[in-house]
Amino acid sequence: HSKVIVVGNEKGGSGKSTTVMHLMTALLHAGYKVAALDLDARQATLSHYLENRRDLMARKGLNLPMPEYHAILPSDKVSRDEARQEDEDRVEEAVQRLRAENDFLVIDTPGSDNFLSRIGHSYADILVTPLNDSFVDLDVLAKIDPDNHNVIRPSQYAQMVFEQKMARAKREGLHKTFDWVVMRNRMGHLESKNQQAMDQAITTLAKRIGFRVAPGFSERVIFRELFLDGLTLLDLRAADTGIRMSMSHVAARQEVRGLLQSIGLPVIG
Amino acid sequence: HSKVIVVGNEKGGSGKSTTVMHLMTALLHAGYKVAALDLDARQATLSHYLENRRDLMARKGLNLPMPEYHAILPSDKVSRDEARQEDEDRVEEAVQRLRAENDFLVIDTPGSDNFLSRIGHSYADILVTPLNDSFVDLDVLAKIDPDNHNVIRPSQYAQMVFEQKMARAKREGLHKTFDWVVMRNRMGHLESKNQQAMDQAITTLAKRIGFRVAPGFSERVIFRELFLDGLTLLDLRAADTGIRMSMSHVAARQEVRGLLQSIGLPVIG
Ligand SMILES: Nc1ncnc2c1ncn2[C@@H]1O[C@H](COP(=O)(O)OP(=O)(O)OP(=O)(O)O)[C@@H](O)[C@H]1O
Ligand SMILES: Nc1ncnc2c1ncn2[C@@H]1O[C@H](COP(=O)(O)OP(=O)(O)OP(=O)(O)O)[C@@H](O)[C@H]1O
Ligand SMILES: [Mg+2]
Ligand SMILES: [Mg+2]
Repeated sequence: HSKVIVVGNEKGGSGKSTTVMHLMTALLHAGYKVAALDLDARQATLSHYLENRRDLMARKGLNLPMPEYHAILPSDKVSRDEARQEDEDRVEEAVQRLRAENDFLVIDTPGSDNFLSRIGHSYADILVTPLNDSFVDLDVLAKIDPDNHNVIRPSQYAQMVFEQKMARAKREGLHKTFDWVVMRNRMGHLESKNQQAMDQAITTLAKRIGFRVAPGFSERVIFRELFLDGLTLLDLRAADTGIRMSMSHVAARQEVRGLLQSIGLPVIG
Repeated sequence: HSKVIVVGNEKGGSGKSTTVMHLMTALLHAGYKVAALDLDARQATLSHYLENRRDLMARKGLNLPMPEYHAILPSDKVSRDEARQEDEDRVEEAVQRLRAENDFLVIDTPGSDNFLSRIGHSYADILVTPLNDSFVDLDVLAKIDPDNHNVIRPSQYAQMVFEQKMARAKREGLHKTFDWVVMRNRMGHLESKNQQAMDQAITTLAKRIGFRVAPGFSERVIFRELFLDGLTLLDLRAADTGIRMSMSHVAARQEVRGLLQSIGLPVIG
């Protein structure tokens, strides 16, 4: 039975598309059949990444593992209710089809709130939420007390996740829910007071709103510099890209492996 | 005559709200009357920042300069055309009122595409677009050739900006357009090949799609660590926050001053 991994966070720029690209290529290199669904198809970071990957393969005669791919734009029906219904039908059709034919389906979602994203969340077996190491990012998960960093109340994204868990249970039975994992992203290399304060707040929040904390990614250029070629560091062994493996590449690979392990996915070689 | 500064970029997490907070507090400390308009009112980073600022003032008995503030949520009318009309009317009313009573109106927009954001862009005198130092971020401005980093074609956000310039000229006469400034944000402290490639691509793009490049902000914890108190580094002199001014604070202040100068705004003391 295939697994659906949704990468979501209403906060923009937290690292959703970057995380999708790295999870996807790691699973492909581990020999699994993977499908990719882009629910942020106007911005299309994931769609363009896969286009860049196909172009590179054509230009350089390389043979890289590719996922089955599909993208869904928001419905353009004039009535909000009809648009919602069309979004729901399209997501359901795509998820059912892509799950049936692959071991994993990885779904990228937009850094904002819309029907497509909500419906996509309701199909998750695993929800991965990347988060910048900042109280600005944490603000969409919960309101935090400035003096003692306690949780005052969950925010709009945590509420949305809770609603989609309920929608999932209603659709497929109470036993069916998803595993919610939060990962810190773009972590600074120097320990700071801000990082410690974030540590404390996230640990408190995890218990309060019910998610697990996964080891995250540090701020490393290698996580972003291969986008134009449609590659990630997981591809570097397979493709003769002429890029030298540095200490940061090795550390970044460890971080990807750490994330995979903590969300119960097969680990890269 | 007041100036409207819109901070926009469809790419999530590029630093829009952070830039708004710093521009706004710099102008307030320079003694100007400033209004803030939040067109991203579901995520509400700017609205929560100002709430946090008010709470701090109440808690600590501080007196900090505050902007006049207004937020607009997207219309909830069921028909798309009626919703668009309501969005347009609400933005027009707020902009006309806030401009009349203040020296500057600073507008925060969401990291996605919607009517409110488009209409907000059409009222800009100055449009500031923050950008992470990454080809992932650049992708929403233009498609870039992976081999020579030339511009293949403008992307959806550049096209939206062009459309709003036309809407502005139609509404207020051809002589009325806005100054488009792109600033790099979260720049790494080590020069990398990626940074140089970004330099080249942005310089080419500036000529091709018509924007100026402003000096940007480096990756510094001080740009994000005061969010829960509703402060920025510009407030540190005025408020007895017990935070020591470090070398990074001094450098960050220079960066904010550099941005103000390059967009023709009064420089902070
Ligand atoms: N660990 C990392 N190290 C360095 N740069 C990173 C890292 N993670 C993400 N980035 C960069 O940060 C920016 C935001 O990442 P990304 O676009 O993946 O986030 P997102 O959540 O998908 O954004 P959106 O909300 O717009 O969809 C991009 O410029 C990306 O290249
Ligand atoms: N120069 C900087 N140094 C350090 N951190 C920064 C800097 N600029 C922004 N950040 C952090 O990066 C993240 C994104 O910034 P911000 O929320 O201001 O972007 P945005 O464009 O408003 O995002 P959205 O698209 O969600 O509205 C936040 O966690 C913020 O604290
Ligand atoms: Mg994305
Ligand atoms: Mg914002």
